[in-house]
Amino acid sequence: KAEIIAIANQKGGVGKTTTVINFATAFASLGKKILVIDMDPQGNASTGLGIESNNRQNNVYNLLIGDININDTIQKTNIPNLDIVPAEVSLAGAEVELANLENRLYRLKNSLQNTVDTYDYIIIDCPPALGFLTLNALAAADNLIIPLQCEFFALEGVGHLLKTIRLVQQQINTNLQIKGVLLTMYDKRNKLSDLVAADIRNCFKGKVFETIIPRNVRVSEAPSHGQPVLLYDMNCAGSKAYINFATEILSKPNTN
Amino acid sequence: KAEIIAIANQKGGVGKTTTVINFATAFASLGKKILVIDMDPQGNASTGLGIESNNRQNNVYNLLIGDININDTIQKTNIPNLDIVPAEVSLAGAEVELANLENRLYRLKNSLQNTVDTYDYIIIDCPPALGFLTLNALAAADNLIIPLQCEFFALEGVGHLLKTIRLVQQQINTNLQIKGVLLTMYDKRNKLSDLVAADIRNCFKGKVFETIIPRNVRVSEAPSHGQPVLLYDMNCAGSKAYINFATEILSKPNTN
Ligand SMILES: Nc1ncnc2c1ncn2[C@@H]1O[C@H](COP(=O)(O)OP(=O)(O)OP(=O)(O)O)[C@@H](O)[C@H]1O
Ligand SMILES: Nc1ncnc2c1ncn2[C@@H]1O[C@H](COP(=O)(O)OP(=O)(O)OP(=O)(O)O)[C@@H](O)[C@H]1O
Ligand SMILES: [Mg+2]
Ligand SMILES: [Mg+2]
Repeated sequence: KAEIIAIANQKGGVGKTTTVINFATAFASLGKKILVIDMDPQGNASTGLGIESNNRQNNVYNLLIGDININDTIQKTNIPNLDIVPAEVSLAGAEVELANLENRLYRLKNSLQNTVDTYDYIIIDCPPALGFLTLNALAAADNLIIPLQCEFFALEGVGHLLKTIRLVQQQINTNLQIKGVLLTMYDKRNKLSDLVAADIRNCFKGKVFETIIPRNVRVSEAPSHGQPVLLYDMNCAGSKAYINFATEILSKPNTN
Repeated sequence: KAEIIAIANQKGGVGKTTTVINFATAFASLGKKILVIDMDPQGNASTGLGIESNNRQNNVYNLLIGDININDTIQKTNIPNLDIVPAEVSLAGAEVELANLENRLYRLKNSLQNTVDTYDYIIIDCPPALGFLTLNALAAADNLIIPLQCEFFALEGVGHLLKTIRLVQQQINTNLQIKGVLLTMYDKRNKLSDLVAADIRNCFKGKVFETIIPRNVRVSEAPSHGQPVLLYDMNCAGSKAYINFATEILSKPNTN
């Protein structure tokens, strides 16, 4: 049975999508069968994994609102062992449409039931908000990874995120656990990165992953080639960090 | 009568809040009377302008949902000529609560009527989404400034943003104009920045501001001191760019 991992943080631009794309690719290259769910209407994870914007007729919106079988929305990527349910802009409408539907928080969870036995991991990319799309991801997930930029504003929203997670754990998904906090865009030349990293470690005692993802220009270049950085430049600091991260996750067995 | 400017882009982490804080401060230092409206539940603009999180009892949530007079929510900042209506985390609930209210798109516009004669400019920070909070800002605004990071994913969401703006112009606020696109976090060492900047200029013919905001570590350090970068380090590249930006805006009179 697949372990379902959501990557969420309502703060924008902290590296959620970049983490989904590259962590999923690293896992796939280690032989794990991976399904990525792109729950962000911007569709950045779909683009970063090479799915053309005109090739997303069957997508997450159909899954949540249209009630079609997930197996009709899954596409192969050109990365072995890595499939995706893509997103496109229609998904933005789902945030409001979900508000009036039965089972509005469990639509994703119910859909995933038809495919949990096919994959080792299902990895969900979330938009920068704590609305129905992210709540659907948290309702469906066993574990949550929180990417945190090593910047001052990153700490501001953490309290609200933790409060929301506690509510989800009490009322929607008692199974949900925080697998850990991943420090991203760490810049060793910037003394702020160290201060913020120390603050984050203090706040999340023991839950901060050893692996730190450095700010690395090759990481931000890769999406313009429709490729994960692991394929674009596998020897750069960004790729090495994401490979270390996948290895670190594998060493922490799923406790659910 | 104040010119109302919204700073919006649903892509996260592109520099919306940083632009609001520093552009507003530059204007205030040029003697303009400025009111900032923080429409983002993360409350980053409020923090960056030094409003302690326990000093936001009267805030944007009360304005939109509680119907109190805007003049009871306006606070002075420690920057002369710069006032703010702060945000705190309760605002996250407004996204859903607004859905069921009368005049749900015009709550902010109606509130601002009581204060347009007191200020030269009213500047609105938006969250990274195109929900009711951002739609309220677009309904109230005369002009819109779109910060765009010089990174590949930044271009992805622009189509959707422009479509939403056109809908707003047709159905909600015929007055709304795009004042321009501001290139942010430009890194001259990264060849991607130039490629993306060229793409953006191509897509927004004539609407891209001359001023480019460089990636500059002092900009990201300033919020941890509760100060705009203009006060934290007014000689750094980031401050100079925001001062140039304010001067450029003043040279483009409001055409509404
Ligand atoms: N380690 C890194 N080094 C350099 N650039 C990075 C790194 N990680 C991400 N980026 C770049 O930073 C930007 C933001 O990253 P990304 O889009 O993954 O964040 P996000 O949290 O998914 O954003 P959103 O909140 O909009 O969904 C992107 O342009 C991305 O290419
Ligand atoms: N010119 C710059 N140079 C360096 N860092 C910057 C610059 N502009 C913004 N930043 C930093 O980048 C991060 C994102 O900026 P900011 O929070 O202003 O973006 P935003 O679009 O408001 O994000 P959100 O979508 O979450 O509201 C912040 O940590 C900020 O300090
Ligand atoms: Mg993303
Ligand atoms: Mg912001």
